[in-house]
Amino acid sequence: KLAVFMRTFERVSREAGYYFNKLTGGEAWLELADPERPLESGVEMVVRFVGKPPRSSRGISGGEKSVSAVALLMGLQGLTPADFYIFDEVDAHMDVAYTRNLAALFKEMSRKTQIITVSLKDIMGEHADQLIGVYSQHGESRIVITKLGETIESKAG
Amino acid sequence: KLAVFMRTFERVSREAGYYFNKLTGGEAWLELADPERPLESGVEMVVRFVGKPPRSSRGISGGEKSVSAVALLMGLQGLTPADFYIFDEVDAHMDVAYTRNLAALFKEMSRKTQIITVSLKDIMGEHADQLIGVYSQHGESRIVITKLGETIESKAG
Amino acid sequence: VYLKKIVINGFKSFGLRRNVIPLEKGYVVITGPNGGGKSNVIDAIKFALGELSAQALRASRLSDLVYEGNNGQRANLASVSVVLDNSERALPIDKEEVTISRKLLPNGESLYQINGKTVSRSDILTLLATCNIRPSSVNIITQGAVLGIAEMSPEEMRKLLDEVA
Amino acid sequence: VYLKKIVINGFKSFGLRRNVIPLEKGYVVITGPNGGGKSNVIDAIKFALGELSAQALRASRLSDLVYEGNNGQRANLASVSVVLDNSERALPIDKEEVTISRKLLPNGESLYQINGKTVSRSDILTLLATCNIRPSSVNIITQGAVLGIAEMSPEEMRKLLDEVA
Ligand SMILES: Nc1ncnc2c1ncn2[C@@H]1O[C@H](COP(=O)(O)OP(=O)(O)OP(=O)(O)O)[C@@H](O)[C@H]1O
Ligand SMILES: Nc1ncnc2c1ncn2[C@@H]1O[C@H](COP(=O)(O)OP(=O)(O)OP(=O)(O)O)[C@@H](O)[C@H]1O
Ligand SMILES: [Mg+2]
Ligand SMILES: [Mg+2]
Repeated sequence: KLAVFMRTFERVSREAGYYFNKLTGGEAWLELADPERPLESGVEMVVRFVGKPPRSSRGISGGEKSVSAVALLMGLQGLTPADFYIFDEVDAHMDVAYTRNLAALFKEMSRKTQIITVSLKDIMGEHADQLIGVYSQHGESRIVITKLGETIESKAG
Repeated sequence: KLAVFMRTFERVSREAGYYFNKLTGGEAWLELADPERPLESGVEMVVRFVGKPPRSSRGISGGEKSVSAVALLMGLQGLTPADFYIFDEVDAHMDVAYTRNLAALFKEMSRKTQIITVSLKDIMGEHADQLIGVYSQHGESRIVITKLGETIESKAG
Repeated sequence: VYLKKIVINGFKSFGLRRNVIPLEKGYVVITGPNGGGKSNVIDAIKFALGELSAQALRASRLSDLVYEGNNGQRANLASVSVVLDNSERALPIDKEEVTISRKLLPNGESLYQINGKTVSRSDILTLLATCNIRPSSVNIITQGAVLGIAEMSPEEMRKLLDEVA
Repeated sequence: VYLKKIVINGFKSFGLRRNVIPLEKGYVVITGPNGGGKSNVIDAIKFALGELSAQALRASRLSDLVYEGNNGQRANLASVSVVLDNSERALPIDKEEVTISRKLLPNGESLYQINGKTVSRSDILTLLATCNIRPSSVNIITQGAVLGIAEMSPEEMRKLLDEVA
């Protein structure tokens, strides 16, 4: 039981750190809040942004929280690999630099896993395999689909 | 007591509607959840976006909630006019159209009230009287101030 | 088992016509103006995968999920189908594609189908669990939820870790 | 009574130097990269206006408000001054400007001053209330709070209305 948990803990810690580094250039890892009692202890994510001291993911800025959360979610993926991810405007509080890194990470991961993301920023769609426009007309939603250059109006069946 | 409340209610309803219209072109108003018992009743904000049926502000989209909230806050201003407003990335979930309307509204209001807003979007700063850049260097925050064209490095006193 | 197609009709802001959304396997970006219906597409996917909570679909009651247009126009029922790619037979069904459908009937009941055959909700959940797919799992992040993930308390983060272990 | 200047030193990400931020009367936009310190400027204003709750300043404990840099560098105390324009004498003090200052001392106590004279916290709150200024009032919207305002329950919205009536 303890061995299973510690193996999970180490693995997620390493993977979250890998993705955090890809997104920010910094380091991240998991810590046990109470290392004496590993079976009951809470878990904290510690992040070290470039040029800054390490801090808990709870005490950082809005954009910093967004990149840390994405890194953690990706880190969890190692254990329970999903065939698709759906993100709804996770880039809302990110600046241009982090948004660009996020788009690059999503593109890279999309070779193995389907990544569907909602975004209002052009940067996120620059290297998309498919762009889906959703808009409202006469009180109902309509869809326009663009695939690498061609535009297809959603066929109303 | 009832008269005071109803006067407040009508006034905020009208003012919120005015600002909502400025931001979206639609209509908004306040409704009593239980009109039989005005002294205890809850209050709902109802919004009607252009081309859509009226809905409660709780059942709309993220960006629609953001513009509705700003309209309500401005509507409350009529009663307790503040000399300054501070908004921290209220435009995070807004698209380009609503962000542009927001920036125009802030600019207009800034003739009578000081408006200080944090934003990551260039549109918000286009007509600012002052642009303050805050960035991190060697683990601490630094400030750069631009006023209508000149740049002044924050004097470290 | 990636998402190949979503068909929405009468669900939230999607009106009476059949809205067909084909999805690519790689990197898909959904964009558009505020209030267009982007998050409703994600709610539609969760709905089809068996999500029971109206709040998790950003509605007060399940009946709020049925399309309501201008001039009091209303759909009879809310219907969403999700077509999953099964070329690698990861789902224990011998077909290239598997279609999961859910219809919210006027009486408030939900009708679930796999490839057109009526099944129970637990049949759907059991089938999807073989591929780690659940209506509210870590791989679907709704709008605004990302800040809350970084703000989790140590106890909550521990629970999340135990869930995936 | 608009904000004319903020001076921050040793508060959150603002280090040991005196950081002076002059503010214009009209439309001011604060921008910069993630983690730069924009929201900390707003926390600094709330702190100087008398905010007591560490959570409302996005800290676990008040002691977390003191600057902590690289290599264990720490400020001795966290200090913020806010200079308010008083040219119209809206505040009952006969001066062109009124400076409100607060220092968080190493022993956890706060030292409050008006124009350099030590006063109590309630003196500050009473003075500011004459102009409708409170540390957590409707005119200061923190990051992420805007969605919650539109999602208020009818009871919460009623409470807000009663507060301003
Ligand atoms: N049952 C329903 N019938 C009709 N419209 C509905 C229904 N339920 C919700 N809506 C509407 O659907 C619209 C779109 O909502 P959605 O949250 O999907 O927008 P969005 O594209 O994600 O926008 P944003 O960019 O602001 O997040 C809203 O205007 C909402 O009022
Ligand atoms: N006591 C402290 N000492 C040093 N740094 C601190 C302290 N408290 C918080 N910080 C740091 O301050 C930094 C800036 O935070 P802030 O929330 O102001 O950023 P921001 O500019 O608003 O960014 P965003 O655009 O992401 O919202 C964070 O990286 C945080 O870790
Ligand atoms: Mg949305
Ligand atoms: Mg911020």
